Amino acid sequence: DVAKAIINLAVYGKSQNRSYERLALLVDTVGPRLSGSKNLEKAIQIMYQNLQENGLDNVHLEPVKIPHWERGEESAVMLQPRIHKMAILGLGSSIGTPPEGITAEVLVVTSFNELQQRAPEAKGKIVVYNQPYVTYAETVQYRVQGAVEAAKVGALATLIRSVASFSIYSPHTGIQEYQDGVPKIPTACITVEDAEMMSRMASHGLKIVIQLKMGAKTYPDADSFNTVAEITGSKYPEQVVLVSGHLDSWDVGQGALDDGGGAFISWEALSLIKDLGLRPKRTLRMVLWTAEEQGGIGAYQYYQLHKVNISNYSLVMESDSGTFLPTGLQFTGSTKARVIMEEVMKLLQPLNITQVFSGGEGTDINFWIQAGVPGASICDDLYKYFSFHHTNGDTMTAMNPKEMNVAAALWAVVAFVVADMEEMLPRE
Amino acid sequence: KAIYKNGISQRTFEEIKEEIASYG
Repeated sequence: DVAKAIINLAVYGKSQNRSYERLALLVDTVGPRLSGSKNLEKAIQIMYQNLQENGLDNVHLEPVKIPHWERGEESAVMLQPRIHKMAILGLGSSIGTPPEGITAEVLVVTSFNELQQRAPEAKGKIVVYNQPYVTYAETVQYRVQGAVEAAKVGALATLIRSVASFSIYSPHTGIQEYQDGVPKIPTACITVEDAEMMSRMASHGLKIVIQLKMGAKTYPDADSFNTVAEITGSKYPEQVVLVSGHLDSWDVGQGALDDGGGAFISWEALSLIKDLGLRPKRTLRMVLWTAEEQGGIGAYQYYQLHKVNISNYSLVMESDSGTFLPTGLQFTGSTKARVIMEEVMKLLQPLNITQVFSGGEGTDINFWIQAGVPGASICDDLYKYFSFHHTNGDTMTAMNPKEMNVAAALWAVVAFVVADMEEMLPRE
Repeated sequence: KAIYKNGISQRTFEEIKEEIASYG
């Protein structure tokens, strides 16, 4: 009854709360871990030491190159119709403003369509997007492409409503992308509250003027590492089940939820299995990715280096959407593999978490999934997750040790059983 | 070596089901 032993140890036994306490120690010590920052490299070195001290196998760092962008000093002040200092967060990879900033009238739009319809009005203006939140996957396009679309019609800068399910006046940062041949303009996220207020002001015909200052700057790529630790397989060591989370974060809060939780339940999964003296037939490999927030940069280089062994990967797992109380496992794979995973999840009956949903995914494992490797991720409270996501509220206070215990138990049972079954998961 | 490289399982689903149940 390996599954029960893992669950008891993780949720009721001496290992309960360990993932939370380990995470708190790291994020309290280091803080947030932006790609290219010293904080991130310090965190990697700390984790390298932690994993060696934990006695895991083949602990090593795989070198990669990652983007190095810094936020600098930034501010946005509404000058008309009244003075109002706005909370903003520059978006990742944005350029800065001139030292004196950009002072311009605002055009408020609620969609790309409206921007196109009112294109003549956008020239020489700061475009404010007040797009409604539908789902993160759907709404994030405004954050990612908002600057490019506005630049195409002559805007000077963009201020984009935070992509968030709930807001207490806290901006949500994130990556954005420029496009070759389109002028680069500064872009930042604003709070849901300010976006809605400006929308109301505009609908009453009020003229809105904002002064935007951003010291953002991009530097040459920096050196970093993906952090790897294993429990080497006893029978088929060349075959792999990959368990992962990412160690980098945005420069907000402590980077506890995104993705300290995912990284530390992945470590916890290996620790639990080791504590029980278990060794699966296949190798259990944990990877803590670097520079996920800039688009899976570390993970892509890992995939390029290791894809030659793709036929030996039975399952790739990433936890990167919260470690609140899981409601089930998200899975992508063949029908045959899915019914096997449904059997595996029955082992979590003691925790009453047995569902297998579709849509197993993760920025860092999607390369493998798109190439045909079965993939899994955790399904939990996404409304709560996106309330804290990429904000200064992403701290240990948003985390729950008991829920992390359950998430770690689920992660460990799934990883161990799939790694120990006689056959790999079948593919299409 | 019961590995699954060419897409053909060596085992029936019932066997796999029993194998998984043994972990519970």
